[in-house]
Amino acid sequence: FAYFYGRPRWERGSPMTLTYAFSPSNMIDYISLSEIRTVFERAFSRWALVIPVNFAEIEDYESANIKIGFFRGDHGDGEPFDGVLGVLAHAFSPENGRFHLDEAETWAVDLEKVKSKVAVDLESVATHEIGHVLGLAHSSVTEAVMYPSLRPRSRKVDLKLDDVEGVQALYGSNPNFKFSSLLESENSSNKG
Amino acid sequence: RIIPEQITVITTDTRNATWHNFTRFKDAEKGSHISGMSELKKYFQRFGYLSIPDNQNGNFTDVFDTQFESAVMLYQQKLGLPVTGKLDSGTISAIMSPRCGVSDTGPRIHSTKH
Repeated sequence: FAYFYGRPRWERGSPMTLTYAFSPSNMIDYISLSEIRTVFERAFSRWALVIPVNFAEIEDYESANIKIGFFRGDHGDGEPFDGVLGVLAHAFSPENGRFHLDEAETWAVDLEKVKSKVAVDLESVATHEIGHVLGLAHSSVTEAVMYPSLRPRSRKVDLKLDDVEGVQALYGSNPNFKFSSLLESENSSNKG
Repeated sequence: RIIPEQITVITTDTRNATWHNFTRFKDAEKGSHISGMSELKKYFQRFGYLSIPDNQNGNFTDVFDTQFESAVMLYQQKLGLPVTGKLDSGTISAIMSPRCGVSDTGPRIHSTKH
């Protein structure tokens, strides 16, 4: 695992709650908002399971700690998106909170139902970008969620030991989290 | 009356068009001079492996020089690839894969809230 320069993290006291909101104007229309909400709720909960940080969705985009939206091309942050594939998304380090997805991608919440060869699993990308929002940079561990690339039609949502150790070094461990559960999960996925 | 089902197969390239052109640099190594390699150098610069050149216009050359070799090795190390310093097929394939826009090494997207 790795961190951004200066190892920034959110400073919000303990227990920490970070709010997130979806852009009222920059969303996609072929996946319902309720499905997108469900996907992000699951993605945030994976991180919340391992660190003492809670995530709560709020309506007010402007006041949210984490601002999520779908943008196309040059969208004003100096990091223009490039159309289908290439760059899929980006997020800013703490305590900025901007979380941008490339609107040009074929986003999917269920790869069984979406047949496009260029479909990108929204939950996998969401889980990865939340890692950036929390302060993790890219990892060299291929299996880790924080590895920088993701093939179309592939899914990588389970945090690996590398992800967990990295984020826990920033925020500490969730008292209810047990490493044994993670190892069991990794063993079963390896057998699969 | 049963109408035969029409099946339309749409094939779409699963890689970004710009990055797909990088296949032509496969097997390039230090000393190579391939037209358009400056675009690949821009990719490496974008993701934190190369700094903008010091020459007058700040443009990259098409030469696979020592600095670029170091960048390739750093990339291979960072992506968990065999460190060869050459643009072997595994490295080219990794470069063309869809990815996150956050820089791998530098504080390019590092920012604080204002």
